[in-house]
Amino acid sequence: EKLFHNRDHSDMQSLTSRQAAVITDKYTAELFLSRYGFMEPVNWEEIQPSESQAFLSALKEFQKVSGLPVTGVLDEATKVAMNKPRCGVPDKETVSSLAIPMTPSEEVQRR
Amino acid sequence: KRHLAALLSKSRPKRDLGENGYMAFSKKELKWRLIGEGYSSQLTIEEQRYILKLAFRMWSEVSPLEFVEDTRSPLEDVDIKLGFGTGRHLGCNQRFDGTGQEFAHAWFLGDIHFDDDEHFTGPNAGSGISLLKVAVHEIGHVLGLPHIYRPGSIMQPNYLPHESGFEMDWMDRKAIQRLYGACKGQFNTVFDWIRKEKTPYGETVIRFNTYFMRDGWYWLYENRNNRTRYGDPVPLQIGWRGIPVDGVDAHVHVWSRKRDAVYFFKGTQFWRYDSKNDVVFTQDPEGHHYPRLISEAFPGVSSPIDTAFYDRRDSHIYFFKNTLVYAFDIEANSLAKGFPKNIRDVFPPVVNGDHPDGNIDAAYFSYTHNAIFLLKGTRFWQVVGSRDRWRWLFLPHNGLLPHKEVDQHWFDICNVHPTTLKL
Repeated sequence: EKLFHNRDHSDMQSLTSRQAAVITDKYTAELFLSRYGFMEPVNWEEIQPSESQAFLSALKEFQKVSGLPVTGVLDEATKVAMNKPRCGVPDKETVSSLAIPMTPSEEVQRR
Repeated sequence: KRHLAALLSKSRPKRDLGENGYMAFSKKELKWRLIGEGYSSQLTIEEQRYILKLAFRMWSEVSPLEFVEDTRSPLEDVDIKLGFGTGRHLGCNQRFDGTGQEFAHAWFLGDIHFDDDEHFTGPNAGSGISLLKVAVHEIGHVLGLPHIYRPGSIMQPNYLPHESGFEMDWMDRKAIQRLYGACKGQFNTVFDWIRKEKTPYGETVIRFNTYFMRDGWYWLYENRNNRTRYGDPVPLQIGWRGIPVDGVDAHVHVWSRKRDAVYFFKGTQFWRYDSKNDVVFTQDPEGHHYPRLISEAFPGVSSPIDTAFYDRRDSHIYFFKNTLVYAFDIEANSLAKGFPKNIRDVFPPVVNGDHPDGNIDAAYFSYTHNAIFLLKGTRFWQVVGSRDRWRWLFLPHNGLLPHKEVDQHWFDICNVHPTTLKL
């Protein structure tokens, strides 16, 4: 049982140290933006100039829909917005969000 | 998507991708279950099930969908499965991230997962993350709604700390109704209930509320807000003590300079209602014992009736039965001369062919619209008023204007599954 002292468990202390990784830099922001559909997942080995453009436009779009000043800069307000509690469903429909969870091997067999 | 739809249709025939947009279920009653191995460790199981039941009910209150908790059927037959987990959970390929950020997600196959590392709380805890709010949001996804970036929408992706009046707003209701249609159905009766109240200064003010009744439950309709009261429908016996619990045929309010009496009619009997004490009279101030026979108090009127209303213009109660109308003169305590008559003769159609032709469900004088409406099935006909006739002399007395749909005039009067009626 998780430790608590208040009747309504409001002071429940998490015995585990599982904390969501805080979004603090471009790398974690890029993960966030691709996870929620603002940009396609990034292939880290070969960064193309156009991909940093993709990141910029994805960041601006996130700022816009979040009601933030559209600066295109990963500023504090944007980081705070990215770290808020939220639903795990992507904001933008990507093909992957519709896919039935499949193990890669299944896919190969199918083709 | 086509390939995917074909794939899905093979595995779960009852689900299609919906012809008007996003994902949709093709049936109106959906089963849900909180998976046994997915209980939260923070709330009791009863709390979790109650909150989820309430979340599903909230979607029922604004759409034709009904949800029933099913703890017995084979899992394959359960449409929506919910569970709590942390990190890697319930065979899902999207790990939860621990406390913070992602608190839940939903898959379009109908699975909803909650991250048990978040501090979920009950509806009125005032702290933590409201499980009710998150559940309503995720159910919205399963029903086919995407994230909506509108302030006030329940489908916003980010969690907003507790708002006292957490309810679905007009746009959310329209969004779900775009997928599943509006709520339609017959009513037993519709009426405005008049009350006299005293202000703090001792003045008497007259208030009224509009009520729709269907079988054993009712809705209070808030005309100002174009919707029913939050949390309705409610069982009849909770709000109208003493009237038949399975519904009535008609409500009549006789209100004139000399009289002020409210009656409910059912079958061959009727009751008088004591508005002050909010219960039916067993004996009224005139010494009548209730229920009474309709034939005893309204000689000449054949019961059971379809419906009835009191017309303040001529102080007659109009009783409807099949294709006949019985106008009863209260002062003379007898049927008015020449009645009963065919409904077409008393309420002629303004447009030929556009007429309910008897067997109507409800006759309702609305103080909000200052008009009489005849309801039948999902339609209503408004009776021509005196103002209309001043403007268009050709309109017949008590003519029926062309019909309209009830759900386009009074919004979101939706059933809920009987198992959630008493929530």
